[in-house]
Amino acid sequence: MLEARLEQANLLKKVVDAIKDLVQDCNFDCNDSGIALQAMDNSHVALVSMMLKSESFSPFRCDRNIALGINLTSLTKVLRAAQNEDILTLKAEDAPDVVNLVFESAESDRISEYDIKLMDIDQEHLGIPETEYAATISMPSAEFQRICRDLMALSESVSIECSKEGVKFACQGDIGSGSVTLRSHTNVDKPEMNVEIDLTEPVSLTFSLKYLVGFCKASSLSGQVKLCLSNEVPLLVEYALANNSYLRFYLAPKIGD
Amino acid sequence: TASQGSITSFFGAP
Repeated sequence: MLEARLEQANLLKKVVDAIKDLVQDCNFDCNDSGIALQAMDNSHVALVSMMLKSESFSPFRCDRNIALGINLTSLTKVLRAAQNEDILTLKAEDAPDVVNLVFESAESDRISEYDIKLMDIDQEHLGIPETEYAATISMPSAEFQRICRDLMALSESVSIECSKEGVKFACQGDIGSGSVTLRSHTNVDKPEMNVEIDLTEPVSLTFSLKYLVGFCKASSLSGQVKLCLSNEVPLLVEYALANNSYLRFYLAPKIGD
Repeated sequence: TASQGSITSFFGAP
């Protein structure tokens, strides 16, 4: 059986909120290392990969592999009933029909309990190759969100060019063009404001801004976001969570520009 | 203009 207790419902609420517009029905794969999710969007352009390590829960117990097929719209409805600060416990039997969610208020004696019916989801699981990326950029997640939103006002796509000079986000649209260039930057007092660019070779790729703006819904999960790029491979956008847990998005580049 | 690539053409079956 599965029993996983989160100190704050907020974490799951934010994760689900960040991915629910991209993917609808997903398997939450539970085993003794934690709870994982991998799903592609309907058009097979983007892929979400979430890992909530067992260390992110206290306690965490999962004796055998259990796949919880959950509709994220349903999960959102139930999670809306949880206060951000509630303790959240997920429970399921070994061959479950439902997943049970319990929300406990730390301040009052209120206990809420919900069951969500599970779905049988036949999901294609993709192998993501280990990649030595040519460029890795760590930057404030709010900054990345702002750049994507600003450029989307002008264009559907953004080119991300990483060179010794820095990283340049550029777009061209009907009304004109725009670009934002960032250089490495260290803020001793506020390390969350750091921009770190690790480059082994110059990279230039073009991506759909609609997807990037969607990924940025995860910005509240982490002060920093990591962008990993190599020519002609999908972009990795990673939001690191506590205890080595993470929420990752992969986005296929536009080709033949 | 550029065409949108697909994730499945980069990431295959494990």
